[in-house]
Amino acid sequence: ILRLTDIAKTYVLGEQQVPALRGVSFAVQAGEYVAIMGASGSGKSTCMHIMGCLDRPTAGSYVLDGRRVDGLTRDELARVRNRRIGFVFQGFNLLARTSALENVELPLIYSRLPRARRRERALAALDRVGLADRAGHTSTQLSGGQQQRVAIARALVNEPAMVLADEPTGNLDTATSREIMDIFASLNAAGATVVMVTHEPDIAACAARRLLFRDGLLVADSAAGQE
Amino acid sequence: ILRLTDIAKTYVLGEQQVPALRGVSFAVQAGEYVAIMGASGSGKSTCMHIMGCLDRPTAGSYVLDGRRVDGLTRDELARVRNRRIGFVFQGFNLLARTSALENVELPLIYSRLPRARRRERALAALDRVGLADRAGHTSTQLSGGQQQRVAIARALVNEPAMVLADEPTGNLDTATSREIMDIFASLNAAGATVVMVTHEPDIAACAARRLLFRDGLLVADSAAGQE
Ligand SMILES: Nc1ncnc2c1ncn2[C@@H]1O[C@H](COP(=O)(O)OP(=O)(O)OP(=O)(O)O)[C@@H](O)[C@H]1O
Ligand SMILES: Nc1ncnc2c1ncn2[C@@H]1O[C@H](COP(=O)(O)OP(=O)(O)OP(=O)(O)O)[C@@H](O)[C@H]1O
Ligand SMILES: [Mg+2]
Ligand SMILES: [Mg+2]
Repeated sequence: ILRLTDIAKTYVLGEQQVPALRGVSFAVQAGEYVAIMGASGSGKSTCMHIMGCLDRPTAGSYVLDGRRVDGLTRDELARVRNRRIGFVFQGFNLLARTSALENVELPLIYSRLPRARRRERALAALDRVGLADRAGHTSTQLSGGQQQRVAIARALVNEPAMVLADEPTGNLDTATSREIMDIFASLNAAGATVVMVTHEPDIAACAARRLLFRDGLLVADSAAGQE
Repeated sequence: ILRLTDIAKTYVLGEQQVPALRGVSFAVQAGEYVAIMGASGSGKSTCMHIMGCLDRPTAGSYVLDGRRVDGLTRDELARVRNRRIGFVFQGFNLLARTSALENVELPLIYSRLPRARRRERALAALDRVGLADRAGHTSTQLSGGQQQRVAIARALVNEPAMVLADEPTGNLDTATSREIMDIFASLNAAGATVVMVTHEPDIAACAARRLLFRDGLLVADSAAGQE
């Protein structure tokens, strides 16, 4: 479903250059379940943002669903993203003065669904992560783990073909993490491609394949040599 | 060093009441190392904010360093907080368009230190968490785990008597978590009281005592029955 070839990303800060990704190449088949691990600052989120069409690489090619996307305009990227990809941000990225329900509804705004149907689907997604009773709270009225679960619900509400989750259980207790991992497992069983960044080995063990990043490079791939 | 007695906190949202804490009582001796665990939404962060003088309880008493603080004004609370407590927020709470160095310097602004000395201490704190080379980056130019470490450095720069850390390793890989836990261990060895919220059993195991929260109540205390 996706192929990264020699993807590089360099940030420029004044006179300084920060090479966040230094030539990363790998492919993911439709329906795979991949875990990404690596040290803090090794480039995982940067790679996830490029994969999620939220950012463009400085160099290299990104082919998604058979189509080269690294050269697309912002609008074209947004359209690809909204239809096909659900993204759970490491920092949640919830709208501040907006309720949990409205935050989860957001990806459905561009769909043709009438308002009542959007509300219904957003409420069902919140219920799935155990937050039906927090639908009216804004993000400052939610605990850290509740904010994280709203971000997860928002990523799922559009029933995306590919889910990219950046540290989705970082603020969740073991029992709640288990429930969230069950959701990802059932999405994957239903055919969705799941790519998840995590630092917890127990969570990574739920995936069929593991990628290891270090200093902007892919240094290990549990699927390598299995073609 | 601190004693909570029947601490309750109820949030009011329009007509609805959310009882985040429903009568929590425990004491912590100076120099202890305590871990707090519990399900998402069980009241851990709410309790930490009250302990850190960042919020006031709806009911109950909070005695810190022999002094009743639940009735203090905002200014008085701020003074107690700044002198004695280092707080690592679950959501980091870094200033957005401000460099990592300036964020870490912030608690020193009220001290009598000259600017050069403040810079020096802030840089030393950043170096301690492995981020000396990221001093000039703003929070949007840092990875999730780097932002978390800046929040940790900021909490330590004032050499506080008590450190309250809310999920300080939620975004850190195992190796970096180990380094951060070593910092907390050495602070505790030097006499600081450490209270840490975590959902990871390995991290909780570094503490000498564990508190378990559920639905706004303290349901277990590994020190109970040991007086
Ligand atoms: N400002 C607020 N207004 C209304 N309800 C709130 C507010 N802040 C928190 N709550 C509610 O209080 C409860 C406890 O929140 P708290 O942040 O203390 O939980 P927590 O144990 O830290 O959870 P987590 O592990 O998810 O971080 C939650 O159910 C939350 O929805
Ligand atoms: N906008 C930016 N400007 C400059 N440097 C940046 C920017 N964003 C990220 N970086 C740097 O790029 C590197 C990779 O960042 P990235 O967020 O991909 O790391 P990560 O692997 O997700 O880390 P973590 O596990 O801590 O979340 C980091 O060293 C970071 O400081
Ligand atoms: Mg990251
Ligand atoms: Mg919390």
